[in-house]
Amino acid sequence: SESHYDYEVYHSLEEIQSWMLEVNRTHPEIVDMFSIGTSYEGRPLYVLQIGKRSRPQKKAMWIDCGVHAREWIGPAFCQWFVKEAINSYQHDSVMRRLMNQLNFYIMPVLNVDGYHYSWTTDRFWRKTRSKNHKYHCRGVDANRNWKVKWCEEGASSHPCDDTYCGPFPESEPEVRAVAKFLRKNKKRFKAYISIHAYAQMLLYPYSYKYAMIPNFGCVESAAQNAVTALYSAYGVRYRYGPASTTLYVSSGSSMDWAYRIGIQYAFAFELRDTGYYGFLLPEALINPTCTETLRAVKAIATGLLKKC
Amino acid sequence: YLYNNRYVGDQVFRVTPRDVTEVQVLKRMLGNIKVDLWQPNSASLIRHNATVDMHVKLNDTQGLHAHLKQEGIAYNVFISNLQKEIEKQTGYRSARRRR
Repeated sequence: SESHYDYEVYHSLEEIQSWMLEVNRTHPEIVDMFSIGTSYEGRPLYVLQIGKRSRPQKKAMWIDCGVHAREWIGPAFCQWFVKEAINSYQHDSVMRRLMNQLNFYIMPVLNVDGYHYSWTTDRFWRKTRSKNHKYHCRGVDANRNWKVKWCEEGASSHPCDDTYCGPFPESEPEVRAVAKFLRKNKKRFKAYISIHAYAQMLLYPYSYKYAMIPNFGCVESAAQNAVTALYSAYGVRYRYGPASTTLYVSSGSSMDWAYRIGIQYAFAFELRDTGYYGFLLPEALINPTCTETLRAVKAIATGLLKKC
Repeated sequence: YLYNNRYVGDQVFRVTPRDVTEVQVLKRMLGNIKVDLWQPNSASLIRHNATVDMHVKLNDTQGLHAHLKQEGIAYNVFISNLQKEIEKQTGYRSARRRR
């Protein structure tokens, strides 16, 4: 049951989906579970809407986890966020205000096929699991498959590469489903967050060029507040800034796509660590990593309710 | 064993190329052996003074050690046996499975 669910271990896709059904069943007043499509291998793409049911046109924040299969701390954080939101609604006034005024759309595992494959067969699988009939290699980098500067520098057009952009933009049903949902509801979405791992950074557009985004001041201060909040938990320092200068120039990612369709605050978190455990972050570090990241996400969400 | 013990002896190397020459040598090296780049995501993104972490299969580790030494490129191994780290990451899980 949900109360016995262990948020401090990694869970298989099946366990995560059962947990989502249970959370949806036990908290109907603030949770609504739905599917936005099916994956290449036919798995449902579940999303949890978290927030006090009230007027339909509430502002919204989207958080997706598990774009890259091997980055297990992502799905762990998405589950942690849902648990904290539900448990703290009664006694945390900040979370209660956020959930009264915002809807959070949490997608614990975007790349469901890849995640399952990383549990059962190859721990270091990164991509989706789509087949390319001309090559024996499978999978597309779901963060290089978005319709923005698609397949340019920093992505590969070779199906066997880990940064393969796919045969065409949104070729991956998982990416297409998320893009379709966000496009359909874009007026309500004020923030988009994608959770990744292995750099301890908070990145915002652009990835594909050195130019500054039009609302740079507001986004930069939101990022600064977020990493300050994150640091306050355990003193872990995150770098933050435009992805092109903070990390490297790469072709358009989901964050760039979200910004381009008009979502004013688009971020990509790169969670712990920076190269001690790499993708194998031990379960003992799930709690501190998720605790600090939750503070950062709450800081960004709180910023949405203020004027910048 | 998790993943049928397939990662026994695999290692993760960390190299920080000091200059453009070392970047080119490293890219050429990586063109000859199959590694799984942990960071950056692709060889084309390798820059000098930027960390490169790569997962190397057991059979290629000795060759890469020798090649890096021969080229005078400084490196270290931050995961010396990947299978052990995997067991440790989800040690709870396998224990859970045993339970």
